[in-house]
Amino acid sequence: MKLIVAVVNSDDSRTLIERLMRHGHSATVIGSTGGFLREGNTTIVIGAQEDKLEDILFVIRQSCHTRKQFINPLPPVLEPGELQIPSPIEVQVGGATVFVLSVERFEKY
Amino acid sequence: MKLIVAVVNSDDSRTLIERLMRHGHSATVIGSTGGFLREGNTTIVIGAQEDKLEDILFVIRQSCHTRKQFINPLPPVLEPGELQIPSPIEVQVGGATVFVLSVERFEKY
Amino acid sequence: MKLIVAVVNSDDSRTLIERLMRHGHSATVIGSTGGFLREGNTTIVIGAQEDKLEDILFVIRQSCHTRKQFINPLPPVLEPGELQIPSPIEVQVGGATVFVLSVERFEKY
Ligand SMILES: Nc1ncnc2c1ncn2[C@@H]1O[C@@H]2COP(=O)(O)O[C@H]3[C@@H](O)[C@H](n4cnc5c(N)ncnc54)O[C@@H]3COP(=O)(O)O[C@H]2[C@H]1O
Ligand SMILES: Nc1ncnc2c1ncn2[C@@H]1O[C@@H]2COP(=O)(O)O[C@H]3[C@@H](O)[C@H](n4cnc5c(N)ncnc54)O[C@@H]3COP(=O)(O)O[C@H]2[C@H]1O
Ligand SMILES: Nc1ncnc2c1ncn2[C@@H]1O[C@@H]2COP(=O)(O)O[C@H]3[C@@H](O)[C@H](n4cnc5c(N)ncnc54)O[C@@H]3COP(=O)(O)O[C@H]2[C@H]1O
Repeated sequence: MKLIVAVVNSDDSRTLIERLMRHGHSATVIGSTGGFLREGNTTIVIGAQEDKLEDILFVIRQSCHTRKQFINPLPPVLEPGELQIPSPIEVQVGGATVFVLSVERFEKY
Repeated sequence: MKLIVAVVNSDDSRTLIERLMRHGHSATVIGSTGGFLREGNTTIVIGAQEDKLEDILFVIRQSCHTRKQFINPLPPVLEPGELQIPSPIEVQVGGATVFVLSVERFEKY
Repeated sequence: MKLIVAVVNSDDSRTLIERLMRHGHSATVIGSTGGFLREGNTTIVIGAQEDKLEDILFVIRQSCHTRKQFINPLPPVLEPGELQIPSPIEVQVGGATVFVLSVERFEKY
């Protein structure tokens, strides 16, 4: 059993979940926030047998696409003596960041 | 140290948390949503020494019971040429889905 | 690749995130609730290469400090025959509870 933790762009999460369900997978959806942009995104937790992993990764890759965006990051907490020159920066958002963990024990009650 | 991730029905989570606390365990509660029914449920994260695992699983089993429910799943995103014939289906909900992960390092500051 | 799951006091989380970002780390922030005090706190998920782990733990330790607080815990669900004598108790809150998990596979799409 593997536990897949995927952080995806909220715009992509509905399509992703529907496709995962149609492929017969199970998933739990958690609202989250990006540390850098401070924008809402979605963390999806999927427990699956090892033989389903490739299909799940395929569905994630298919449903989540990366795109460029200009943003103004939060002004950081300045240490004494630090200077802050704010300017918009281009970051790559969307896409998916996926962690696969090994499950030692799985129970359903 | 183990990290237990349990997805439970929100109706059961209050009783479950109270029992876990009374047994001296620690837990963090995260609101979540089921991928299939799109209904709110609860994800509980419990870090515990290995010798506490059986008691935690016992408390989860005791507090979360499975029951049947009729639902209309979300109409899926249709691929070209696909037909959709909606009809209510009976699913089994409640209960608990539990993943036990191995913790490589634990720190408290 | 490691997955760091840190539960921290919400008052500390903003400073913590800013410092993590300034150090070039990535993080996802999830609102959560303590099982015992039932107060809001913050769960932070950080995926990082092994050589960044010490710096991340240093930033967490530096940003999250422990303090004492008097509270009235929730009246528990009483089993038949149990007596409840409520009195405020002093607990230690704040600080950080940190779990480091091993990531079997990491993907970015
Ligand atoms: N310290 C930093 N300095 C400069 N640029 C930074 C940065 N941290 C993030 N970025 C950039 O900003 C984008 C949004 O990051 P955010 O933290 O809001 O939102 C992130 C975060 O919620 C999550 N994420 C990505 N990598 C993660 C990791 N290693 N651990 C935990 N969450 C991660 O996925 C979302 C999208 O990440 P993605 O990599 O596609 O896109 C990131 C990345 O291109
Ligand atoms: N392997 C896993 N990984 C991550 N999270 C998991 C999981 N297995 C269960 N969960 C979580 O637990 C909730 C209850 O699952 P349960 O299996 O009892 O009850 C499920 C199951 O009987 C059924 N179901 C779930 N996915 C299905 C699918 N793709 N096709 C048909 N039925 C599905 O619908 C009920 C409600 O599912 P829902 O997704 O709303 O809510 C799920 C989901 O949030
Ligand atoms: N092993 C673990 N697994 C998962 N999450 C964990 C954890 N250890 C700590 N946490 C999370 O960190 C928060 C702060 O825990 P801390 O141990 O500093 O401070 C705790 C602790 O001093 C005390 N406490 C927790 N559970 C207790 C229990 N069953 N009996 C007596 N005191 C308890 O109350 C404070 C607040 O606890 P609360 O549950 O509201 O909030 C907890 C919980 O959300």
